[in-house]
Amino acid sequence: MFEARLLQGGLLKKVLDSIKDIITEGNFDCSPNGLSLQAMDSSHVSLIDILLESEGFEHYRCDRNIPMGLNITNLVKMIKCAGSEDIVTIKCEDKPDNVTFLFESKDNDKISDFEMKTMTIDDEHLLVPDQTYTAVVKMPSAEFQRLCRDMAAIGDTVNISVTKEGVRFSTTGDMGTANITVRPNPSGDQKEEERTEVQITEPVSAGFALRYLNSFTKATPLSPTVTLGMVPNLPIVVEYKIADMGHVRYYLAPKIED
Amino acid sequence: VVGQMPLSSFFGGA
Repeated sequence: MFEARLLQGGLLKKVLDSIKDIITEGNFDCSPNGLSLQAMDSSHVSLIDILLESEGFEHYRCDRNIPMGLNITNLVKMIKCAGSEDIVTIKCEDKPDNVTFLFESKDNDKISDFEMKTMTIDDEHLLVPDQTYTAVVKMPSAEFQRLCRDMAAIGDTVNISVTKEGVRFSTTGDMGTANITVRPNPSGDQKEEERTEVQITEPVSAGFALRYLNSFTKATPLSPTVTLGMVPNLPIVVEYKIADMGHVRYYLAPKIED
Repeated sequence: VVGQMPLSSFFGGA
């Protein structure tokens, strides 16, 4: 059986907000290490990779690997019924036909339980290699969100160029062009999460669909910083770390020109 | 033509 108790139930809402615009269903994999999800959008150009480590839960029990196929739209409806301060417990059997969600109010004066049907999802599981990125950019997540939103007002594709001087975001649309350069500022008085840091072995440049990047920024409430990892001609990774718990990562294929 | 390759062309299947 699987049983996991999460003190910050609000975290689950934030995690679902970060994926609900991209996928409609997914297999949550319950394993002794934690709860994970890998799922692609319907056009198979972007991938979501979530890990919630077992240590991040107040109580965690998982005897064997259990795939829990869930409809994300329905899951959002159920988790919405939890208060943002509620303690959430997720429970299911080894071969679950349904999953139980238990919500306890912080003061323990209200207890709700919801049972949701599982579904069999035949998805393609990809092996994402542990790779060394040619360029890694760490920046405030709110800044990245703002930047993607601004760029999307002008064009559909953003070109991201990373040099040691900084990161240049450029787009072109019917009305004109936009360029925003974010420079690394590690020597300032900013707190760590307000800094922009760039680490590169060589300059990298590639174009990406803003529609997807904008969806990824729905994860902003999960972390004060976001990390972008790029390798020439490979998908970009956009990572939001969840404190003491794991991460939400997105991979997006670069645009190609024939 | 500008397009995107599916992710499976970059990452192998499990």
